[in-house]
Amino acid sequence: GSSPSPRPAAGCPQRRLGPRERRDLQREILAVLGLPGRPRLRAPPAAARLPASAPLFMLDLYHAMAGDDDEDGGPRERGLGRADLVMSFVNMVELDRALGHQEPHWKEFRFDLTQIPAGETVTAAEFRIYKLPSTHPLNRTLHVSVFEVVREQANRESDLFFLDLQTLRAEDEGWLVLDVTAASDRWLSNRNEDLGLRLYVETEDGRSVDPGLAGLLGRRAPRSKQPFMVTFFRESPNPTRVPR
Amino acid sequence: AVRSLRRRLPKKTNELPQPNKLPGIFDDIHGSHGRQVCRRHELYVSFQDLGWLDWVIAPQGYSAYYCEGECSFPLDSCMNATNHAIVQSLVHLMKPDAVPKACCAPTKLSATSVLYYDSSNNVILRKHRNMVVKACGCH
Repeated sequence: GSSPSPRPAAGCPQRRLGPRERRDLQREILAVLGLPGRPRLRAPPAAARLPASAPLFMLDLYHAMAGDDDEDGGPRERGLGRADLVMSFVNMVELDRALGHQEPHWKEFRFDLTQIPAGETVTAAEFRIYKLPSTHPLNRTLHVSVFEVVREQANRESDLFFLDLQTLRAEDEGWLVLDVTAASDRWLSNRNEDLGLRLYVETEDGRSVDPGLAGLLGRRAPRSKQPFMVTFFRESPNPTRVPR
Repeated sequence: AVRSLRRRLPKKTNELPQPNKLPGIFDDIHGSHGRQVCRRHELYVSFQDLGWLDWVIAPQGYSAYYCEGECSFPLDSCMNATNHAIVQSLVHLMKPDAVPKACCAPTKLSATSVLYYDSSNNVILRKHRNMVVKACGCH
């Protein structure tokens, strides 16, 4: 006949969920989203933290990514490339050798990378530091270079590994983005060897400049202009899932 | 008859399933026998209700869409499914114990992203591919 059979569906079980099952299902969905529970935050509520530089940058990234999400993903993806996970790292420790006339001047930045989940591959990493216009040195070209601290030595300079160099004018203002992918990659494979990043500023004739005097802002800067690191990860093809 | 029929066949015969539309004023959601046709449903998980918005920065909640409903194809109906699903439904009518009914399942998925703090106050942006059901259909 033209009407469907009155027999119950044999293939797909369909039933309403009870309130407890519904709650369990919500927990499962959150776990799938990587939100298994509330973290133990070490800082004041989000309202006080939101104007900080890293969350603001990440929120911009989220809006860009949300636009991509609506478009099925795949080859049309923009901006974030192949990244599944983006983490920003707050600068935990800042060391300075900019006091007095001792040269060369440098600034060192350290980050807590212990929270990176297993099974991720680094696709890119950036160190972002804000630069204000500087009148010292006046009308000069500056070279800003960043190094990974590979080994600390007791009685001499630390061993460094060159990562990136940017050339700019002393009067320039804005976010300076330095490529630190190589260091992030190494830190991910050897998590105990995270000794930080070291920043040098030089004039064209090779004279060392105090990064602070060159206009580069550190931890004492306004929250929206503090330096941070952002790392882009790609999930491994076969992520290990906890049985649930 | 076969020869003439072949001539009239469209070139593209292996089309992907037509997704079921979201219910509109002309949609027969409950079908002709009070049963709900295969369509998209929503289970909204509110991060605000859970009190998580102090550490989940965005979004405010997650729409977990899922597919639910009957995959029945009366012969006079507009068949919103693959040929395979229609044939499977007909064979199911003949041999219900041997062949299961066609399933109401997602036909189109998209990604979603979540932005949140971890316990070190680092901010994490995580993208989940093939997470959001955009359309449902019968398979």
